Amino acid sequence: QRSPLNGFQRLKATQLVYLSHQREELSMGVEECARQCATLLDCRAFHYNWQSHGCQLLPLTQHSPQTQLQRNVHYDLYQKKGYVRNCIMGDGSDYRGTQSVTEKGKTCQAWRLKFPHDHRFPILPHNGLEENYCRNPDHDKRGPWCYTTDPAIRHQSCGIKKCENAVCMSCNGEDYRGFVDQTESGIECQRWDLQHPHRHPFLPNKYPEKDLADNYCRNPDSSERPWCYTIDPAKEREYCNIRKCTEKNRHLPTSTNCFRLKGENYRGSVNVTTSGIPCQRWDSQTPHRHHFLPEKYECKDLKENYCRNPDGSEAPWCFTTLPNLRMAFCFQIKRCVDDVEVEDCYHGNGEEYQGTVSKTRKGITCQKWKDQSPHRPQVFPIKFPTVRLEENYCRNPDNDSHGPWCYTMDHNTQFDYCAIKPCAGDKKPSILQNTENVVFDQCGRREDRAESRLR
Amino acid sequence: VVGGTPGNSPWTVSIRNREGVHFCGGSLVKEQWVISTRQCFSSCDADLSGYEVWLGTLFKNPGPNDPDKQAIPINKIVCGPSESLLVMLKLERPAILNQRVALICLPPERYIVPANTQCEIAGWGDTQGTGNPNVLNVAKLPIMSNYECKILLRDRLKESELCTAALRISVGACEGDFGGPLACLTHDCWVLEGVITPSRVCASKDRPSTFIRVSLYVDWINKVMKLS
Repeated sequence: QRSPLNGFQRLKATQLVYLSHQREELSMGVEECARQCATLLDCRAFHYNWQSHGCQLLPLTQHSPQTQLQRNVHYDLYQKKGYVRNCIMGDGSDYRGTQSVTEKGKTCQAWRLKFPHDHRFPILPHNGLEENYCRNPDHDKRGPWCYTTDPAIRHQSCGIKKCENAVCMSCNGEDYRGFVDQTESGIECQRWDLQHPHRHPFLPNKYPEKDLADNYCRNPDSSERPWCYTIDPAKEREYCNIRKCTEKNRHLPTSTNCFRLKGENYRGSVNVTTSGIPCQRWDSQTPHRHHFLPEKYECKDLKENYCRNPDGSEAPWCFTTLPNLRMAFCFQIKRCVDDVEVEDCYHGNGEEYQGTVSKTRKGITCQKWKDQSPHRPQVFPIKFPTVRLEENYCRNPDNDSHGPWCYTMDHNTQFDYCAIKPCAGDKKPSILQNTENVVFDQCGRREDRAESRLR
Repeated sequence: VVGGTPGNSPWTVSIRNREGVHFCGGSLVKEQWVISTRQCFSSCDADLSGYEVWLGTLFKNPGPNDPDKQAIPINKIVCGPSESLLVMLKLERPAILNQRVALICLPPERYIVPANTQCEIAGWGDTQGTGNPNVLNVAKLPIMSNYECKILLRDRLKESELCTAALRISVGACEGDFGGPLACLTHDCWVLEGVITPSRVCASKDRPSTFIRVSLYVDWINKVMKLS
């Protein structure tokens, strides 16, 4: 059940641009393309064109001279792992990286030379003895090595780390981004972007921040540690063996009275859900059985029955003490205010505001009113000649009742209100005083079944 | 919804996380726009890829072959004015309107719903043993004036909120209904007058419920739809 793609690292929407003659594109499936590249000794990578289903085999990688990576939405670039990974699996005999210095800092001797050290390794198409790069042509247990340019030291190990030791994991390894691609029992992992042999919900596009790259071990579901689906049809998934970081974890700011983002660092003592249902203790399995055992999730601070977010849910939550309501959020905990400090004030709706504040309430810089990017404004100086739409200053040309605003320099935020507040003592008229008849010019309708038609 | 009955609310949508689990409600105000509440989302520029809005289904967990279900990915989140606690969600593609999926209209700007107007809330949230926990439940609630409500809540009420009357039995929104609509029938039209916000109690009797007053933010809602 192993996919030939398993031997490749994928770069999405990327094309490798190089000067030498471009190879032709042959129409075939992506796995067939990988199969062909895997068997050809001079194939190091391939482009796959998802629009034309074209396969282009490449004799070079991003580390080859005179190559450049370029964005191209139609192409994915697949490179053989040995050429792009900076750690080794097993004895590293498939290592094809470009390290050329030993662990003690000695420069490697080029493999084609017999001086200062004569040797018996011929340069063959399959052994990768290029330039003076570290290699392991004799399957040495210590991994890739080289002859050194120091006449006194014949050869030395390059000290390239094993992938399971190269990157360590903290907490439960949700942030593990290393290159281990096999489970603790040695089964190769299934690629996250494939649905065979095991169908699964963890599509890489759906979980962009989880980095479900290739077939590397990851922890997208807050399991105890990183894991993967395996290529063995009889074994759906298994944990991977990854070193735990011994150094102190990065200090992330915790909060007790409010929570930021999803509240994964909330450490307060609220212990009821939004509507006041008491929480179940994390160390208890009744009324709800669960796998969030405090001792297995040390970094998550699953103390008592406090609201916590050990699994990246939308907000702190807990299992409830009601048997028919398994979990509920603790939305009553306030979000920490993330608005920036205001620097000015406005009267009324701020339609007369002529100040120079030019950032939004979130601290994003405003776009100049006359500019066309990142957003193409529908409100611009020529259209509103009476309003001084200068520079990128906050203004209120449309008399927005929520105050001055601007287009922002953030691609994802078209416009936003500014870091300005209503001036003290400037009271807006109450809306509750004025309840005259209002005309409804649009309507929401639904088909209700008439009671007489029910029977 | 506590104290409701299985019902029809074609503008009420279910917001689902990446695992397909319902976590909040919302209201369809345009084919490509849903209104919900800020508390349901981690940030104003959260990456919501993988999150979806489900429309057209009455079931909390519809089967894979439910012909009425429309699952549409969320493309973008826009936060409302800070005190509003509203968010607008832009859908990746427009919803297809039909018997089960309909738009709800917005109130006129700064419109005050008269007291005693009949309204209803809808959601797939906790029922506390009432209604049917597997389907969309709807409950009727009459509007209470801010003046009366303020007295009952001992002054803890803003103009940007509106109230429904305290009833003798427990009726109201609960866990999982947050972000959903308070829809009121005015001039034969269903109007989105309120948005359900997280509250400290689910439907306690003899106590009014509060909602975000949508009419105060209609200008912002229209502006977002026009500019984005």
